[in-house]
Amino acid sequence: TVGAVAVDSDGNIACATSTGGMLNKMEGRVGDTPCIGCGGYADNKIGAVSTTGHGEAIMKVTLARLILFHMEQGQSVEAASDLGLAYMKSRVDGLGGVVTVDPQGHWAARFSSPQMSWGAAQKDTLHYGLYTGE
Amino acid sequence: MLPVLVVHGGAGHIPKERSEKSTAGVCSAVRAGYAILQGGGSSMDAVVEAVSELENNPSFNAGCGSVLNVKGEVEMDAIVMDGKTLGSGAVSAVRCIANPVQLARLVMDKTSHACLTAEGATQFASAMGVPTVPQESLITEYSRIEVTEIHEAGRTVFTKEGKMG
Repeated sequence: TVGAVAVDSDGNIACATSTGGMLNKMEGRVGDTPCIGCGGYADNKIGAVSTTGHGEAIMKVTLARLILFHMEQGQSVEAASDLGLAYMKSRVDGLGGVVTVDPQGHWAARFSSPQMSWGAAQKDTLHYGLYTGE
Repeated sequence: MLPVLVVHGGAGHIPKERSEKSTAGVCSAVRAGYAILQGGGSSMDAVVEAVSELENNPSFNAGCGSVLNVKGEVEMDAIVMDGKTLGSGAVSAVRCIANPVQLARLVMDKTSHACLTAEGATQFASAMGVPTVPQESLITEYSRIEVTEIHEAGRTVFTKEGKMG
């Protein structure tokens, strides 16, 4: 799965996610990616999230919208992302990762899986990582 | 307002031999999308550009490089969402197109629906002039090896991480 979130100079926010799905899946299986609030969500008033990971688990907790709910409650992008991923792990034993932005341009790339490749650009600076803590 | 773009190339276990290509791929996608933001472009244009680049990179599980289903075929899903209007578009179980994310955007821009699936998505792509590509062009040697190893081992998935999409 791949995905992106962005805030432009007008303050508009968007997300996109795309996937080949799950290895050896049944024909016709559809996971979280094309489901609003699961594979992604964007709202100028709150922020945007793109997700990756255990698709069925992400769907059960509507991970993207759950993270934005935590942001609506005042959590930072990092804290909200971690709270959403922790809830998914504790409730449905699911692992995954997210990229998140808020309307002020704060961003996060967080994951509960062993690895997630990610990259970010802001103020002409490129950030990237693969392991926790990078 | 400071523009920002963040991308991911998927969660799970990334084999060491693929980690450098994966990191290079996300960095390249970020540069492509961020250039649009720097030029005054929209966040929607930026995320679609970044994800299209990742779909075209065989190191990632989307577009070219998608994992194979139980029949050894490619079925892809994608979504876009616009935070200004809450407009969204998605496709699921779509086959034989290079960039499902661009088709998802067409669903958002050109229809009153939120998601088109399978044959209907393919028909919509054709109506929109989106070219079809041979399924073989989306399948990498790595994808073939992955699914072959599972079948030979008589398993449905590799590991818990292997279940990730």
